[in-house]
Amino acid sequence: MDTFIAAVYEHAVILPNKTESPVSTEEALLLINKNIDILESAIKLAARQGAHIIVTPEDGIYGWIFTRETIYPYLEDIPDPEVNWIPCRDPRRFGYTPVQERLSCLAKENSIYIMANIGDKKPCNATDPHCPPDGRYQYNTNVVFDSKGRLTARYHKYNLFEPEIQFDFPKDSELVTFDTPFGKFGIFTCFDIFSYDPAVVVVKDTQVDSVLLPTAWYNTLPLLSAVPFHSVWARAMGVNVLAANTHNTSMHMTGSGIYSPEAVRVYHYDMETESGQLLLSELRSRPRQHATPAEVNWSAYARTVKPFSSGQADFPGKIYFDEFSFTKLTGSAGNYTVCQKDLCCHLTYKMSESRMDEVYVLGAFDGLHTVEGQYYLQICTLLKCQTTNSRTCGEPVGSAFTKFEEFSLSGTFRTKYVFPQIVLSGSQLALERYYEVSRDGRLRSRG
Amino acid sequence: GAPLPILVMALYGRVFERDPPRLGQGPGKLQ
Repeated sequence: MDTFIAAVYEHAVILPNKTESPVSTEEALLLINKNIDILESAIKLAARQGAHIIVTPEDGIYGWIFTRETIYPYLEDIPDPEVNWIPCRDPRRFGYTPVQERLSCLAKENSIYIMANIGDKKPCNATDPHCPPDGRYQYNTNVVFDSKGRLTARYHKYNLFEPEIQFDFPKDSELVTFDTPFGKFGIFTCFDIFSYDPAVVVVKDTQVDSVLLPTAWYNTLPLLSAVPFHSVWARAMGVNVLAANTHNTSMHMTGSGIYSPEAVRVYHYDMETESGQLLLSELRSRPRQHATPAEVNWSAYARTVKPFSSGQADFPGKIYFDEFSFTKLTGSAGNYTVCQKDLCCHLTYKMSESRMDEVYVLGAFDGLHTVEGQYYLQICTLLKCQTTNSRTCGEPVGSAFTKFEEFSLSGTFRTKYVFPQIVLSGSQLALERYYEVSRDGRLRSRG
Repeated sequence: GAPLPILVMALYGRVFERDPPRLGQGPGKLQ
């Protein structure tokens, strides 16, 4: 198969009531089945429209409001796929596993690959020095059932988000892949995309064509929104990405999509309703055979530029807990440079007109992000401040009326993993035809 | 070449070599 039809479902998960003590297994299954009822409708609809594979979100079957103890009734023992198991045909082979049985039957009856995110439990004892005091490991787990209902892949999330106290970190990273008639697939989960291992490694070392990415991603504007980041990751890594996000507007969770290396095929971002959404798109099965991403030297241009003098003082400001160095843009056109530590960011721009009621800054950050996980960032950004007060620069903002006719943004990066993104007024993604990335590392307007 | 109403534009760089050991792992999680 040269192409296939991919589906993702952004699911508004029905959450459990917050409780201090565990519910019964029957009560847990009641909630699970309410969620799978909704997923079943989406799976059947996707299959009727010709989808070969569907991805459902992280925490999509019972949510995330748990302690280590209260999630336990929801967990199942998920065996290694090497056991060659079709739960729909042999449901009691590995104990009581009603969730795997139902997912397997849905895959088999609709002849579609299904990826779902559930919890795995594995007993341990004192011979294991890392065994938790309650005698079991609990893992955030992706499972894939093939179109015959066979358990085909199992992946334990390696880089847990810090609030995921209900789960354990696996000791070792797992590079999980599986082959299909429509290409080779890799799997990881949500926050894993920020890491080298397994996210970059699974693409580089196993040469997958497509990545399945279930997430429960809350958008932290202005810089870390699901759709811009996931789509540019697909482009930068040269693979298809099928990203299914949980939908919960009060948690700012929305933003699912199907992305190829060349383009955003389809995406969904909805902060207005509480509805789920099915997305489908046709993708190339082996995108690497058609195009490899152009190698970009991300600092080549910026290192040749003599820093522009802005003639005004830089000032500090925070974007999601990270302290940036900002410099304010004055005038409808200009050249600016702002630096922090090893990183200098250069901007050349021209606006249609400079408005008195909107303020933009150029910002630089070179440092370790330490909230909800620790990861080192180098960021150059042009952003609109929330108000004309400079102290609001870096706060989320929803609309912009200033229009940029030309722009060129570059920086003296010390990494080749740079992800360019442009978000427009109304949180809309700027499509590829409006900008380009030059081989010398400039993000610039076309035309 | 259409003018764009930009909210935010960014070059978002990840420097994996400077990450602390085991990205994302909370202190003492396995102990």
